[in-house]
Amino acid sequence: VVYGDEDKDAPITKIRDARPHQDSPLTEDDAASFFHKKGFCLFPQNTKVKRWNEDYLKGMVFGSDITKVYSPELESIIRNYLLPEYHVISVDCPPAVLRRGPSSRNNFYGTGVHQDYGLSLEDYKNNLKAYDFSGQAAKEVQKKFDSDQVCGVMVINFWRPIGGYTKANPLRSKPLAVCDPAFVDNGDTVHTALDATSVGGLKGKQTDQMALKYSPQQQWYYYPNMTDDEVLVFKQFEVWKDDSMDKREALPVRGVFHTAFVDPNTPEGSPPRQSTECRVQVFIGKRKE
Amino acid sequence: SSTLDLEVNLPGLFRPEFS
Repeated sequence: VVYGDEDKDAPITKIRDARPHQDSPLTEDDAASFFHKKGFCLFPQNTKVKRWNEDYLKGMVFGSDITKVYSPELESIIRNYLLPEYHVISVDCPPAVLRRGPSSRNNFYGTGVHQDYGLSLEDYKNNLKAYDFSGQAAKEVQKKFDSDQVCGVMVINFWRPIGGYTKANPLRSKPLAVCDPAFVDNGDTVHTALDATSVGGLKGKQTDQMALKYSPQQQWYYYPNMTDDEVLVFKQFEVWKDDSMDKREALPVRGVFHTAFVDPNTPEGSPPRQSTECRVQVFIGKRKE
Repeated sequence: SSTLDLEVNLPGLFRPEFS
């Protein structure tokens, strides 16, 4: 498999414009309802974040707009719109965002279809261990998951352009394609790993994620022309205590496979994409009565 | 409004297996 921008041998895939499937103009309630059905949605949000801190350590020690502003904003979206039917036990927002594009620490794009955390809680913990310098992250997740009031855990990605994009001047370069997990067969997933040191992780560890075999039943979408006031929300991982944990082959695919791709409609000379990702871990309790 | 549906080469998708 070639991971690259010019992967002409990849299968030709239909990618649907998801905008006509949601209300226009976007509404929070309709976005939430789409998220329930598809595992992803375009959510309207005017963030008050001014500085997109990408230094996790600094953010943890000194705080940042991400800890002080973005984190409460995202928690409110999760509690009030994405998961209002559940008792949400905890929302763990990182103290920094993963930034992409010029002058960011990651001046490259996630080009290549993948899902980041695997299928089972073990997969997820493996991934955490690959980056965890404290050595405690996986244990803490297991401890939280095992607590009586918790029924499941989810990771939700908030993917947003930050290039000063407006309706008149929207994001045109390298949009994100997302795949509806309901149409992904477990048997078409490929369990993969990266040497953790190649992605800023720990020596001797491996990450844990998935690649995907092409199938004509898969349904791909994207949101053309995003602005700074829109955030693409997608589920990256989800397991429940009710799942049969012993067999990862038996788990349904719930995380959204995704990739950056070259949009043939991008005008020549469009500036490179500037965007952020914020991956939020949510421990979920019982359904509300 | 018109949709912007596409047909593109999605990078990194494994080709279907033929046997």
